[in-house]
Amino acid sequence: MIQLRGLNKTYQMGGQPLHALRDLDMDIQTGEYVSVMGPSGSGKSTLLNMLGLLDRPDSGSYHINGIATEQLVEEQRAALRRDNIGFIFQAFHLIGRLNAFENVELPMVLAGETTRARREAVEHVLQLVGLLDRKHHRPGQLSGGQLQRVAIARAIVMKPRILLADEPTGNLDQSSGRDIVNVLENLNSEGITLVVVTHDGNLGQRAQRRVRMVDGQIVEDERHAPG
Amino acid sequence: MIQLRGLNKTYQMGGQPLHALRDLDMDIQTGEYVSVMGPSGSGKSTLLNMLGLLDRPDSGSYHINGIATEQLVEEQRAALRRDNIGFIFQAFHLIGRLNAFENVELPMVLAGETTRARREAVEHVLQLVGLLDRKHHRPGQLSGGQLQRVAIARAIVMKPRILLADEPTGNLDQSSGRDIVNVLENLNSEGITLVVVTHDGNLGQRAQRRVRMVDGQIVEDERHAPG
Ligand SMILES: Nc1ncnc2c1ncn2[C@@H]1O[C@H](COP(=O)(O)OP(=O)(O)OP(=O)(O)O)[C@@H](O)[C@H]1O
Ligand SMILES: Nc1ncnc2c1ncn2[C@@H]1O[C@H](COP(=O)(O)OP(=O)(O)OP(=O)(O)O)[C@@H](O)[C@H]1O
Ligand SMILES: [Mg+2]
Ligand SMILES: [Mg+2]
Repeated sequence: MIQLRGLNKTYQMGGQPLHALRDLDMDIQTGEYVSVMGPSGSGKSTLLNMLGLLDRPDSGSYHINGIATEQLVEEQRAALRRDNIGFIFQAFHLIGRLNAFENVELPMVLAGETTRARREAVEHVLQLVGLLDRKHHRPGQLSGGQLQRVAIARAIVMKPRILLADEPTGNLDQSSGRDIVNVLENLNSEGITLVVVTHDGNLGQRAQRRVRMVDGQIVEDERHAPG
Repeated sequence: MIQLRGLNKTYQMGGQPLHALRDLDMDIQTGEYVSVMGPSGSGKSTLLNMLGLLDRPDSGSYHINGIATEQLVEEQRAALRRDNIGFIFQAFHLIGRLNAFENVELPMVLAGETTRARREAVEHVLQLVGLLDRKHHRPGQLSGGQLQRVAIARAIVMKPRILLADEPTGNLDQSSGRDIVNVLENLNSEGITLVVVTHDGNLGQRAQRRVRMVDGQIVEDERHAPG
């Protein structure tokens, strides 16, 4: 159960304030499947970064299951993030000197998982995203869509309770994109809360809950029948 | 007039050769509008990098207007590229410490253009891609789709004879994406050769010439009525 109240994020550019998020309110139920759409620059990634505890608002509150996250210190926020949230970045943020396998296993290494548990989980998710035959490739040896899929695999390898996906199919052809959407939706059907920022209208309409942002604000927020 | 004959690109990964391009043949007429589509990992960016003189094939030839580019030394290839080719990278490749204006003006600075000519051209293309109000922002202060549009503006600011676009709308909403497509097509209508790699079927079908790649090879290559 996620609760955002009165979220604001303002950047100062020269004299002019730039309101990336304005008085944003939003609730997300545990296990919900939410899509977030809107024009380039409207604040979608900024919102997702707040949800992912990667950024702090200038004002307002963000409660996860009753915990007031803005009142936690950085170590507590990091622990909450590590233990609950998987994040697929719009710009992937992979580690260039690690290969695909090592990039995906990194969250498990940090969590102290055994070598055997890591190998099983990593090979499973690499196979789900169609990259088992690329596990030894480093980012410089992968295509754009392959990089995107490594980022997706890394975000899901520990089955986080909350999965935040920032434009997860932007570099994928129709067929790979569909496979990825199936992977994400299967996780959601297992109870994982799924928030997908997307420019793809077809993907956005698959969510039962659809949010539209313009200029830092939520302008539409509707629940639909699934699919 | 571009002519590719027998292009091969092979990577050695451990023991196994990976054929990123296999015996590829292709002609592109001056002023043609070509789309290139195909699965993630099929070799589209590799092909575009060859066309952009950013990479060399292991075998085969690439003629531009009769010039055998594989026989040129690196300085000659760089000059040919600088004077004729604009490239929109799938991963943007902007310079982090320069702002949007400075990133876009860079080709003109390198070409020795005057301050006044640079300002007029840069502000014009920034306005075409809808980013005039972001010219002072550095890449770290821009959204994903804004970064993409800066990369596009940089590629077109000197009106290159050949424009190579690697997934130019992947991070854009429908409306910004349409604006960008209009910008690219207007340049093509002025005589610029336009090659667009895309996963967006709607964009791909707008080209009069449509190429499909699978596994390093061209499997379809058709000319259609425009639009
Ligand atoms: N550090 C910053 N300083 C100033 N402005 C910023 C900064 N970061 C983001 N912005 C601005 O905040 C706005 C929202 O950015 P955000 O990345 O959330 O947009 P977005 O909806 O994800 O866009 P896209 O669809 O292009 O990815 C943008 O207009 C951007 O220029
Ligand atoms: N340096 C490298 N070493 C080994 N393999 C590589 C290297 N660079 C690319 N590859 C492989 O070559 C193939 C073609 O890559 P390319 O980037 O051209 O694909 P693409 O069609 O652009 O894919 P996408 O749609 O995902 O961007 C991929 O399968 C990739 O893994
Ligand atoms: Mg974004
Ligand atoms: Mg590519």
